[in-house]
Amino acid sequence: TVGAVALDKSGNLAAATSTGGMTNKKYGRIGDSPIIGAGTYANNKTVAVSCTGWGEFYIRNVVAYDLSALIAYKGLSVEEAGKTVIAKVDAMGGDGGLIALDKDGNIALPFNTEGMYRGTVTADGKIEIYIYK
Amino acid sequence: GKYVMVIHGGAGTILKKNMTPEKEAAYRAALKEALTTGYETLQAGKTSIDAVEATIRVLEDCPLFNAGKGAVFTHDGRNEMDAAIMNGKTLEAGAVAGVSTIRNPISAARAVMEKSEHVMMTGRGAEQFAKDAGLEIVDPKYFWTQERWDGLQQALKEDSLKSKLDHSYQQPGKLGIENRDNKFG
Repeated sequence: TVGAVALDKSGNLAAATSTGGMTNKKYGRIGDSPIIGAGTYANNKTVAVSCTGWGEFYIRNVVAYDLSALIAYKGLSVEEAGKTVIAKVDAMGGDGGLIALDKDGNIALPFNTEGMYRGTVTADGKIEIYIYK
Repeated sequence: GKYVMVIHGGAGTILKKNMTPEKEAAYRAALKEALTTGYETLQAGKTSIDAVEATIRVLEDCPLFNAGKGAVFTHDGRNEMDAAIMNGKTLEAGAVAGVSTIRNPISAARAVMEKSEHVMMTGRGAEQFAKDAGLEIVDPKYFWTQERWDGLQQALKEDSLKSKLDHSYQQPGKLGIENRDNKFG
């Protein structure tokens, strides 16, 4: 699965996710990536989110929207909200990660696996790339 | 500094001991290319929607990642891809699921968002819509890669062995598939 979230010069957020699914899947199984609110969500008032991992747990926890709701209703930072939703996935036995970018340009990249291919770029063009924990 | 873009290329069992320097360099280069594409799109004054679509297209065209060209195989030996996009300004959203002939599913998701009154389309209907929207349609063979094919053969072999050795594996009412980390692709 791949994902991207962005904040443009007008202050507008966007999120996108694309996936090849799971190896050996049957019966037309669909994961969280194409489900708005589960694997993908964006709202200018809060955050843009793209998820990756064991899709069933992201669907059942409505992870991307939950992260946004924690910011909107509980006033959490994007980092706190990110940790919270991944902890919920983890508690149910799921794994994976997500990327989140809030309306003010703050980020969170939580995951509970050995690694996650991930990268960031700042307004002044500084690129950082990480793979492992 | 203020961040303007974040990307991911999937999560899972990614251990340094299993990674060759060449492969790690290839992943880093691909992620950098995707970020650079998105950043340049934003710097050109285009929208965040333009930026995420352009970025995802780079990752979909790269066989290293489980999307587009690097998609994993289903049990039946097919590539079935999904994609979604959402505009934070308008809360418009678009998605496609179970598509096998659209070169860049993320562009199909955007077409659903912008050129239809719907949010999600699936399978052949989504492929027909993408074709009508002028997107690039490819032979499903385009998505075939040796590494992903070998991954399916290994998974099939493991499932076959497990069903023979573990009599509790085929439980009544459990027709799904076991999700193991190595199946994320």
